[in-house]
Amino acid sequence: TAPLNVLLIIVDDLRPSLGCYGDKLVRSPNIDQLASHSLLFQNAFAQQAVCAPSRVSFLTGRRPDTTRLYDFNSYWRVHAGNFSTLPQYFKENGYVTMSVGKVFHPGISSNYSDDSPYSWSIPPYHPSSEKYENTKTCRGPDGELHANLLCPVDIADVPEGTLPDKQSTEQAIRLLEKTKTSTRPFFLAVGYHKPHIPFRYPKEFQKLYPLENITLAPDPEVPAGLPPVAYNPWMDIRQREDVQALNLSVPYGPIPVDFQRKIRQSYFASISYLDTQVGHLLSALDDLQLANSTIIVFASDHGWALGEHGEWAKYSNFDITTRVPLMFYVPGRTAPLPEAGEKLFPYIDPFSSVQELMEPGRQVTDLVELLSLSPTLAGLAGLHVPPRCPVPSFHVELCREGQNLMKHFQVEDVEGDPHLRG
Amino acid sequence: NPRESIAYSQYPRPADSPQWNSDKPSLKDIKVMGYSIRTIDYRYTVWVGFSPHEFLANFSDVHAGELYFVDSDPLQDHNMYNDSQGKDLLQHLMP
Repeated sequence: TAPLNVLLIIVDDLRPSLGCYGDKLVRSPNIDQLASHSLLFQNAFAQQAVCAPSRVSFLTGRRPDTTRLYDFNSYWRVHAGNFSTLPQYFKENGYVTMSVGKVFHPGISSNYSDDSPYSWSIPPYHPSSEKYENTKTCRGPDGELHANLLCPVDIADVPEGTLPDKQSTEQAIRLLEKTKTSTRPFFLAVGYHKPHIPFRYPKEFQKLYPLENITLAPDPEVPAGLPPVAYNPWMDIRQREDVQALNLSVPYGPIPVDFQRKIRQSYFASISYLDTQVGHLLSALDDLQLANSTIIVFASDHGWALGEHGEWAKYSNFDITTRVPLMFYVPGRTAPLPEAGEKLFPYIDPFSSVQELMEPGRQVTDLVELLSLSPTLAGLAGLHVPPRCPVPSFHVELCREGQNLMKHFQVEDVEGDPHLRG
Repeated sequence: NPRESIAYSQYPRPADSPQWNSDKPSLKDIKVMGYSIRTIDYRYTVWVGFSPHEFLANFSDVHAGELYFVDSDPLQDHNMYNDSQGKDLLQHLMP
């Protein structure tokens, strides 16, 4: 009967290229293991395929036309309305709310404060090594350091000898350890930066994806019938030194096929690196005996085009850029409560040759919106689900424009299984 | 009924043709908004005139349309908007 804790994992620019979404190439054993104990939404879509608008939308539970944030340059509380946020709602319901890494998009869109103090009980944590993310830390074929798109690194070689997501995992584990002595439930949001560009990851992960195994996108040409207004000219990756050196034509490129394969290789390698960080975080949660009292949500803010339709990056309405991974682990509801000492999330090394097939968890194919994350999470935690918003709702602080997805969590035969929480 | 599940997305553009700020137009430069409706059968998108001052989309000012059918074109490479009276569908879907 104690309130459930919440661990919200948000991954930047992650499309559902994961084993649990049917991807045969990508090694994501720890995320797949989470999925095997979760309810997985096969068709979840972001409301706008770019960071700040998507994050403000699902964290306030309002559509972009209500937050009026289509770019990066306004703070909804000043610009549109004093909308309450998901963490704020939990904080007002007695939770200790904490932010690690990239949860809100930094800068104006979260008031240069990750929307503190409204959303968070303690100052949000940002990894110190993030400041090197876009600097010249990528060793090129010439042996010099560059600010490249493709940036496999030797950890020993980079400033501070670490990477932002590693630091975020370490901080999140420290916070979990501290909650063990707290009487109040926690809401911990962990925002991972990879696979957002630059693809800066420990270079050993490249070995998981030998170039000869990397294909092009199944449809690498710009479709004949695509209206020019719909096309995203992927201007961001063109700023990177290694892409600039290709002297690509604007706006349609194309990128030489060998470099296309390298981009895809590094995106997948970044995913496996991210998977190890999620694995360390979840196994620490397990070791602290918190797996039976914590809801875990795994999602991303939008997808990413890897050459499909001749496009790269996000910035469009295609499914490839709006479809996101979305899964909820709810102890005693999506999986039986673990027995004493049983491990649900032991760390799995993506390099281990034995990649046991993971039993998939329950899946939902209905289309759902990322907007539904906040009302659904409130309901799963036993909080009152905020009411539907009137139209317009600029004057309403607490309401929701997304559906409550609780109907998908009904357990078939609660009576049949004493383990399942009623 | 899974057929009833719908997901909406949108994306802004500064112009009808790709240009340097097409990916991330600032609010003041947004001239067009692409609104998408997704069901398990299709994705329908209309790119309509948008006023960043009134925050108003003009569904009578359609700059372009997209219509992809999931079963026959899962990768969304064959835009059927012009071929299948997409415009009529818009009238039908008008809020």
